[in-house]
Amino acid sequence: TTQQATLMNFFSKK
Amino acid sequence: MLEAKLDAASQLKKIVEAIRDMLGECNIECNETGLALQSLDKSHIVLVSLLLGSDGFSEYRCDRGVTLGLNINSLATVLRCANNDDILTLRSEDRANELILTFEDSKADRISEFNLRLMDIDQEYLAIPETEYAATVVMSAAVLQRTLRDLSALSEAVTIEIDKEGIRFSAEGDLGKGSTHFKPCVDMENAENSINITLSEPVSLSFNLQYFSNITKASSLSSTVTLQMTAGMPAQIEYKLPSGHVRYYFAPKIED
Repeated sequence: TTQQATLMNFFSKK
Repeated sequence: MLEAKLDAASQLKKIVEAIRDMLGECNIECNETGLALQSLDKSHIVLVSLLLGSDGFSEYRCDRGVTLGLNINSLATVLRCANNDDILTLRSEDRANELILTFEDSKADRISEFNLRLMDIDQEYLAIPETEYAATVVMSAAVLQRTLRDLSALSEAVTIEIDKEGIRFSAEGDLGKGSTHFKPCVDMENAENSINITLSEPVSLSFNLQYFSNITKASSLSSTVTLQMTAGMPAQIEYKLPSGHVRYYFAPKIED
């Protein structure tokens, strides 16, 4: 099955 | 201070209407190059990046950076009071706590003024890495919106596969499954119906269709949309504006 990622999984905070 | 004039309020109205459902409180950063907004949607699945370049305004002045902290829905509400062909002026003094919007009809015998209260919003900013995308597809914005809407009848998720044969959108649910495949093509009559694919390697990602339908509300802003994808990264979906863009970074669903 798949699960929904969020952008925090890919982009770092400035 | 900021002073920016648009010859037609509709230019801003339709942009705000396209993004308002996804966003809440956000900061609009104004400087001499233009207005920029970067904000995560409430679920942190989509990042909206809006740029309105200063040359898109009939008059534009912003000698020192101004941050407009506001609720996008309040801005949309005030903009509803403007006729599409009104001349729209945005004005805000430095460190002011209000944004002044004036709407003038072209014969300049009716002028409305609204003062939108501004807020201090400490918003988290994400660093968007420069990404080499494996696949870039330029296609009709309306065709993308329609294709995704059809598949949302089958499932809450769509899988997008791009290879040298073309781009396939597919969905599978309790009802059954469905898919639409587009071959690369050039439409000489109306270019926006062309499907242009640039591929360095095939890629396949899945996305939530509810969020995708919010994104494709921007189809009213541009006749074409650019989809950029690479394995294991958020997709970049861009609608170009006359002098700027509305760009979405969209987190995929991942195999767990």
